[in-house]
Amino acid sequence: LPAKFDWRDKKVVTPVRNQLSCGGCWAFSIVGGIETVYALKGHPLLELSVQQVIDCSPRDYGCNGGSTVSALSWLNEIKVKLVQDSEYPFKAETGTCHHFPNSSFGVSIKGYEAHDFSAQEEEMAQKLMDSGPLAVIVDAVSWQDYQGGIIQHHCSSSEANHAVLITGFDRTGDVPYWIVKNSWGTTWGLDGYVHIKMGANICGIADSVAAVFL
Amino acid sequence: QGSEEFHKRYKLFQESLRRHHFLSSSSNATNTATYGINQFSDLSSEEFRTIYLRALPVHVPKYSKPYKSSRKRL
Repeated sequence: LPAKFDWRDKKVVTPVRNQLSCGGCWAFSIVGGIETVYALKGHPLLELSVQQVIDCSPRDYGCNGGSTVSALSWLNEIKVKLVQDSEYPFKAETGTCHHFPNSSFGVSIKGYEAHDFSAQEEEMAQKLMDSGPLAVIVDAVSWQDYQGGIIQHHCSSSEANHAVLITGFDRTGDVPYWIVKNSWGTTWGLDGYVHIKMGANICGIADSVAAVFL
Repeated sequence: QGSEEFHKRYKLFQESLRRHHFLSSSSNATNTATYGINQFSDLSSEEFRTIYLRALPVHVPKYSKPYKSSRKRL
């Protein structure tokens, strides 16, 4: 593994978004991953519709919550074409699912995998480099007050409650850490990102890890 | 200012200052996280949890490295 790796350096990560008072973190994390993998395939970096996933994923609860894995399963089964964010913009509330003609532009996934990487964070870093950003579920209770630095304490590995997207890692300093994109706007944390210590399953970051294929 | 809502939010903000103090004091190592005022400082922990922490955890299989045969390794 390299000492440092970040998909942002390749200009394939969309800007941090703000979920406002909608509990749609699960949709933000997987759409962020799909956007990057789409760009890695040689396409332009586009912002895709999070609202489409919030409104349409049938086994989830829109702004009242959902699961990254069940949403990915639906995207994969139906080969749903995710339209651009500009076409189906975020409203911060659950709405009626809009359907688009088959001929209209959209990005669909070819597959996904979801695994528990606890005690295998080296392999998880390799997966990040091979497949693209990783959608993970963490315990983010203490993140309410986070301002910066590397989170090493004050969260649990058994109470997952928030979905985010890992875009990279940095092992150049004393404390190696994951670089994690959140969906609480750019004023939160480190320009919308948070650093989590690597190698100890802090906040349960390695317990539920999903990667998409396009 | 002066409204019931203002007093509620001000109290929650003061509670958040105590919480920041606890979170910051219990970690003495360098390179550790800092906690302080942000856009969530006038929310109670319960409100924060109810609004923002809505991901449903799922049990996924343990990752196992792809098998490489000894012939391939040779």
